[in-house]
Amino acid sequence: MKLIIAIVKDTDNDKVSHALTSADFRVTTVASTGGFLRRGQTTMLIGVKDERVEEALNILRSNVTRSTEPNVKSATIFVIKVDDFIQF
Amino acid sequence: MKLIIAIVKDTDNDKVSHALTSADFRVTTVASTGGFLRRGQTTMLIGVKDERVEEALNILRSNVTRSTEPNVKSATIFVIKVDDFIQF
Amino acid sequence: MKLIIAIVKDTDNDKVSHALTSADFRVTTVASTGGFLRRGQTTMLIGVKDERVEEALNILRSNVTRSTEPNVKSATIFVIKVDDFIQF
Ligand SMILES: Nc1ncnc2c1ncn2[C@@H]1O[C@@H]2COP(=O)(O)O[C@H]3[C@@H](O)[C@H](n4cnc5c(N)ncnc54)O[C@@H]3COP(=O)(O)O[C@H]2[C@H]1O
Ligand SMILES: Nc1ncnc2c1ncn2[C@@H]1O[C@@H]2COP(=O)(O)O[C@H]3[C@@H](O)[C@H](n4cnc5c(N)ncnc54)O[C@@H]3COP(=O)(O)O[C@H]2[C@H]1O
Ligand SMILES: Nc1ncnc2c1ncn2[C@@H]1O[C@@H]2COP(=O)(O)O[C@H]3[C@@H](O)[C@H](n4cnc5c(N)ncnc54)O[C@@H]3COP(=O)(O)O[C@H]2[C@H]1O
Repeated sequence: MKLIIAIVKDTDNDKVSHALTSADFRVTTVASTGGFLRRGQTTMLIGVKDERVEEALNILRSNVTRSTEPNVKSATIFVIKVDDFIQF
Repeated sequence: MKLIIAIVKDTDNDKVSHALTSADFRVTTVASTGGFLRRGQTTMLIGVKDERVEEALNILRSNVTRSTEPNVKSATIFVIKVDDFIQF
Repeated sequence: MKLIIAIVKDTDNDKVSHALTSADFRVTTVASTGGFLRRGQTTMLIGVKDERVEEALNILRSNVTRSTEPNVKSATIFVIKVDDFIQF
């Protein structure tokens, strides 16, 4: 299991969440703010099986809005190893 | 040190936080939203010594409200290894 | 790449974010709450190259307000290994 932490524009939140859940991914969203430009964003927590990481990244890639500003990307993503995943 | 990331219903936040801090755990809470049902939740960050992870999970397990909906769990939990823990 | 998760007082957010971005670090901030005293805080996500972790920690150390209460620290920090960092 890996935890994908994806930082996207808040205006992309609905489209990206919908695309991920439609492909049977699970998503938790947290409101966040960029440290430099101070704009509203969404930080998504997406726990995925190791073999589905690439698929989740591709869904992110094709559902975020292309950035129009130089140097400002559409998504910033950290992939972190999960030692244990538990639900009850 | 492990970081427990626990996603619980927002209505369980007070009871679970209180149970954890009463047992000498430290907790930070973040408001979050489910990607599918879009309900309010709390995402808890709980940094614990390796040997107390099980104890923290048991406190979570016995303080979340049983879910009444099929397939909807009471808590979703990621346990992640922490390379370094620092306070100043 | 490491992900620094730093929990600071919300009143320190602006100064710390500014100090980090002025030193060419990238920062994402999330509003959070302490589980025990229930005060407003900021949880910062700071993805940094391995060789700049110490520098980021020093900037945090010298920009948080000294705590005046016994046992209450100015910053609580987790450093976590990042398997993969992607932007698009
Ligand atoms: N210290 C600095 N000096 C000069 N320019 C700077 C800078 N910090 C940020 N920028 C520029 O401003 C854009 C927005 O940054 P912001 O911090 O508001 O919003 C950022 C931040 O919230 C997050 N982010 C990016 N890299 C990150 C990292 N390594 N750790 C944590 N968050 C990161 O993703 C958002 C978009 O980042 P992106 O790189 O596409 O775009 C960045 C970058 O082009
Ligand atoms: N691997 C993971 N990574 C990140 N966050 C995770 C996660 N697994 C669960 N969560 C979080 O926990 C909440 C409860 O998930 P649960 O699986 O119990 O209960 C879920 C599940 O029964 C169902 N569900 C969620 N996503 C689905 C999907 N893509 N397709 C079908 N059913 C879905 O709806 C319930 C509520 O989902 P919702 O997204 O609103 O809220 C989710 C989500 O915020
Ligand atoms: N291992 C960890 N995992 C996750 N988050 C962590 C953490 N250690 C610290 N934090 C976060 O940092 C804040 C400051 O913690 P500190 O240890 O300096 O200062 C703490 C500590 O002196 C005391 N405290 C916290 N929990 C306690 C407990 N269970 N029993 C006794 N004292 C506690 O109250 C102060 C404020 O605590 P509060 O919870 O409001 O706010 C905490 C919490 O949000």
